[in-house]
Amino acid sequence: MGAWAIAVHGGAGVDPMLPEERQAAAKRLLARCLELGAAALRSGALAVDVVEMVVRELESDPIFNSGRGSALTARGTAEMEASIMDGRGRRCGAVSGVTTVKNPVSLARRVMDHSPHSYLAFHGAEEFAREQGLEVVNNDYFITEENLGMLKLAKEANAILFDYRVPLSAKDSCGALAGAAMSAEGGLQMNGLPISIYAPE
Amino acid sequence: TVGCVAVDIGGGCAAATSTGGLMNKKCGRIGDSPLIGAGTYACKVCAVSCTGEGEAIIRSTLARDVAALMEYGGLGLQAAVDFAILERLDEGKAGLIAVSGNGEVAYGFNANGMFRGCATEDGFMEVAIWR
Repeated sequence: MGAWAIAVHGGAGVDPMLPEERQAAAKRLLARCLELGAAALRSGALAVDVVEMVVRELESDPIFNSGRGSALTARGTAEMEASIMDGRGRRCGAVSGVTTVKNPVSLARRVMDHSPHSYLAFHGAEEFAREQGLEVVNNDYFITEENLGMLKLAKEANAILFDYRVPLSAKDSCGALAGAAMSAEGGLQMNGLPISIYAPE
Repeated sequence: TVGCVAVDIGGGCAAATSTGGLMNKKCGRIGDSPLIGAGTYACKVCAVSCTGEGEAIIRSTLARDVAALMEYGGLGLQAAVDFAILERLDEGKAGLIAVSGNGEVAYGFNANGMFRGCATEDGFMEVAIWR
């Protein structure tokens, strides 16, 4: 018997001025998911079952950019993607362009376990989800007010915001504060926007 | 983007990644998260989940690179993660989490922070954002 281990992530690149409460909320979610996964591993669960379970939890909470709380397309819709891989036998499954599947990672798991393929996308992935009886919801389940605000900001800046969020309050302060922040951060930018307007992730 | 990697008591490794992608992206844009070998990879040696600038992760086949550095290059887990993040991303900004088949856990990022957490059987547990 070997030793178990687990790691989770919620995105890379963080606004250095992210409000403390937002940081704490993100850490609480990560800690809860870590505990969930560790308990399962401790009781002998398989790694592939654990990673699916943990990512489902993360998809269901709007704090990070996946599932509920996903970043939005230029049309204001959620279009999600996910993948899973089992090191035992290097089996894998992936989906892209899913818009109604509540937990994309579970659809990726079904592709791995119940299809002859490794990767299904868009309407093919949506059809397969219904064949498999996975839970489907309206696309607006995934859309949060916060992300609608961020999309508006991105359109105003004519930029693609990279996997990040902008706290609504920061949006108001985007101008002067961002400017000040820019000088404070030595002009550090991400996708054409000062890093200071980025938030969790 | 969110991700999880795990190694179980039987030594099996697995990885999963899920994302909404980029804000204001074109419809139909595919990032690194669903691409096996780029945003996600697992084999007997390790399991990796990546996050960050998708296009940079795809170009560098980041997740598979970590496994290849261990398989072919004989590097340990943290050394492979560090090399991939520091040497293979060109100008891109990204981060990743990884476990090895013998119970190790590692992470690396060249962005200014990464939401992450890790735990091992011997009681180590960490949840952090910054360096």
